[in-house]
Amino acid sequence: MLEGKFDQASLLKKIIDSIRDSVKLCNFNCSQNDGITVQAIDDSRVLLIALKMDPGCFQEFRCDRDMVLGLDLESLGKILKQGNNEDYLTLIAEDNPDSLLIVFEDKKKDRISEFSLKLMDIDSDVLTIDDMDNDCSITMPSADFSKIARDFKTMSESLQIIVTKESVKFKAEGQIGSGSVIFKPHTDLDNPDESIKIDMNQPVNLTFGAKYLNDIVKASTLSSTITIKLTDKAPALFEFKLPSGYLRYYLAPKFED
Amino acid sequence: MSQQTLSRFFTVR
Repeated sequence: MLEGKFDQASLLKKIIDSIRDSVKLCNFNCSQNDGITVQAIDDSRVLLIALKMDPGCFQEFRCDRDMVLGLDLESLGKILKQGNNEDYLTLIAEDNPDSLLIVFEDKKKDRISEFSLKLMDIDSDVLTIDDMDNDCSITMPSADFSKIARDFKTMSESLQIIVTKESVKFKAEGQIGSGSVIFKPHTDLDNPDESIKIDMNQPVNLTFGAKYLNDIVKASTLSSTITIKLTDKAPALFEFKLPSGYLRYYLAPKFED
Repeated sequence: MSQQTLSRFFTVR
């Protein structure tokens, strides 16, 4: 049996809102030690989502035996809208379930809402992601990165990320012209999350589809910082930390064959 | 510039 209780329904709502425009169907893998993990690839096979909600994400978590919950995220999203952000949210599934029970509890009133979501058999490929040695790692405020991704998408289909030891530069070239934003590393002692950290072994210059970056930055609601790991001619990793665990996006770059 | 897919970099299990 699975029973996972979130202190705030908003956490799961934000997570699902961050991924449901990229993937529609996915398997939630549940286990006592790892909590709930998800790996899903978008239809174009350009973007991969790796979610890890450790047991620490939950106020209470038990999972007596490993189970897989096949979920339609659009349907799950509809149910999650029914609860309030501050409600307790509990996911309950029996062994070999054909449905997932979702329970909202208002913390102040005696109100309990229960929903049952039909589960699906989802046949999905699982990709093996080796630990990559990265050429660069950037940690910056997620709001700043989100603004760049959203603004530059109006100018170009692609966003170039150029990292040197001194700076990270985001650049877009479109029909109307071009633009760039440069960030230099800095440490904000009063607001550490406002700091910009650049670790570089080798400079990189990579180009990504603006559409995918726009999907990725939907997760900015989950964490005030984002870590971007880049390697020449390889997929980039965009990571948002959860209270315990992470939401990662692997995005394949664009380049000449 | 052409968009690469992840299959090119990661192996399917």
